[in-house]
Amino acid sequence: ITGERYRWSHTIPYVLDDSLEMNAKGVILDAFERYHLKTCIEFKPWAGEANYISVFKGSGCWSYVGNRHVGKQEISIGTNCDRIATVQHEFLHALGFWHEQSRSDRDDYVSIIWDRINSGKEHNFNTYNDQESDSLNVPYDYTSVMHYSKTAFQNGTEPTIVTKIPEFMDVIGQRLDFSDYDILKLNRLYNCSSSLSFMDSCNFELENVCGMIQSSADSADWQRVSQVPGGPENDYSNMGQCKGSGFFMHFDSSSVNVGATALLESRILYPKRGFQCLQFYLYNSGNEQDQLNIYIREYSAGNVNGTLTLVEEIKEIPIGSWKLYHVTLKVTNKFRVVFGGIRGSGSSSGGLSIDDVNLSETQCPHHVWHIKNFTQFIGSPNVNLYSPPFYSSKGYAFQIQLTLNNSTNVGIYFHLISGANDDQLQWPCPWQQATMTLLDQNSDIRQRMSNQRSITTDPSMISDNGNYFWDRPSKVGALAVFTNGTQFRRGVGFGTSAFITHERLQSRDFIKGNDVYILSTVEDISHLNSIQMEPIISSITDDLCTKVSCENDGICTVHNNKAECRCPSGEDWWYMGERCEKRGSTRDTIVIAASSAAAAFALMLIVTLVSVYYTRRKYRKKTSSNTTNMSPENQHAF
Amino acid sequence: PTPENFDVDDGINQDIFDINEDLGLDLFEGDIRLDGVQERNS
Repeated sequence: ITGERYRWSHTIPYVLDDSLEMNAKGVILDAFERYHLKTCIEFKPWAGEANYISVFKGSGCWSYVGNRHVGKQEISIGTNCDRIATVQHEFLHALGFWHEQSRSDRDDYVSIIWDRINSGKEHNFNTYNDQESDSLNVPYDYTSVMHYSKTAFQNGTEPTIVTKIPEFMDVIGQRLDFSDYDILKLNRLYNCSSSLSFMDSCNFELENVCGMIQSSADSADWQRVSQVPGGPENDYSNMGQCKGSGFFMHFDSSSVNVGATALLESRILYPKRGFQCLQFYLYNSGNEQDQLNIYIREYSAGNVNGTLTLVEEIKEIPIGSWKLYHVTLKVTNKFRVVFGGIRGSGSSSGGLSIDDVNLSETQCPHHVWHIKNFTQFIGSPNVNLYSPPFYSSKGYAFQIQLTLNNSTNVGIYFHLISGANDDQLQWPCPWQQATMTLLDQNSDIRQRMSNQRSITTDPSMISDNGNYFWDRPSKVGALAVFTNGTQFRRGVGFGTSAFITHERLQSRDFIKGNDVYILSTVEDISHLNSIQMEPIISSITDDLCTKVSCENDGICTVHNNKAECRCPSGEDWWYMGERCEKRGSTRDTIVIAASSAAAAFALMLIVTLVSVYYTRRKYRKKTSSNTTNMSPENQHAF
Repeated sequence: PTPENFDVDDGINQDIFDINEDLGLDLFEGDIRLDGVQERNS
């Protein structure tokens, strides 16, 4: 939308309303993380700023366009809107974005089939001229998260939007993640030059290897190569598709003695958040005894050469294939990441190779499900894949199921399964949010459009048979068997049959080198449940607060067994009084101060004038009495 | 028998506009609220 008045500052205050579903709250926070990674827009809890976004559960999914300067500006994330790309879409509206197909040059790229549009809905296909809307010199974007899908507002089954390039027919309306052009536009609109959480990405295509350096305190070096005789035959970024490119870093363990090390150090990095996730692909063509150590060289005022700290030892690296690794870091001072290749015992005809390194200040996924030779499963009837068993940080055992038996859609489901900690856990399982991500394996984390869905365990949810849905799997689950023959119980899967279409799955880099990665994180989000957080306090509060009503969005709290209103306030305004009924502002204070000063001045002026008047009157009387005794000559001389 | 899976999407990949249309909302361009009463573009 054209006009600076519609812009927000780079840091946008927000409130997650209590009306939101628990799953939606977690998804919104995940969407904020995507903004933090790819743009300079940051979201922070509202602390009284004049304008802020309030996300609530209204009817449907909607937003206003741009900053309306109304104080509390609403976004609705209603039922079925709790998907990360939907949240990204609605927030892009709030940041000032219209839909992609309403651009002034729309008709150059898509045809609107007017007679297939629901009667009365034609207005949804209006375009804006370049006085109302600015495409910021960015090309028309079929992949935008802001584009309608081909079926939008249709009256039958035929598409209402036909792309002029047929290959994009099923691309429009995809809600995976921000497209490259979405990011370009947003960053241009808000003059972004950096983001909160992105740190570095390196696919070793450039000879400067992203500023990485060879350490002098080791016995071997890493080399930038495009292939190694013992493997890999090509890099992971391009999979050897481009001749003359496709480089990676290789530590040749076959040419050094046992125990030899090669340290490759990243450029100096400056953390902002204090936690990082390092991701990279690793290939072993040496020996299973070879290992990769990940170190941090951290600099402080007292140690200018940095202190080298071992973070993780990666051992038993499988031979003959690229594999994705994640390493969690917690660094607060400036630092380097150090890749340390170590020659193990046993024969080696190759070594260790690394490619597609990404470092961001985000949380690493808790579990990685690596599905090899994926294409063999596509098109086979009755193929449902189950992940290995995983444990959440709270101790719940779970599995992820990928359903491939539908010809159009791929489904994904989360199952609780019987596990070793079940006796110590709370049942039905309360407020665990499972986030399942099909990884787009683009070499640059900023260009990935991964497909993600989250579900949350609601302990009060009842199944059709009357059981608690998220009760202990050994009680409500069905018997199942692992491939090693061990029996266990698996609860009913909870997820979606429409996770992604087969067509989309085979696009981008979801399948790369015939491998697919499903990343999963299961975390406790009960802290987002404001009612459940303080159940005792809230019940007392409820009792005492029933007799007290706070005005102007004030909140009733109990203090020393007495109900009190906590009144809202902003940077330059506040409410006060027992019921928050009075409004104050710095402007009022200025007005009072100015009025007082003016009144004091007026009073002083009156006193002065009165004094002068009486003094002069007295003086005149005196003068006139003197004049009667004076001669005219004297008067003149005077 | 207990079904193996519970599908939150009921088998349909509903887009934002489908969700809002099913709810009978007549928002501007499907999901945009405008200032004032009228949502639809005049």
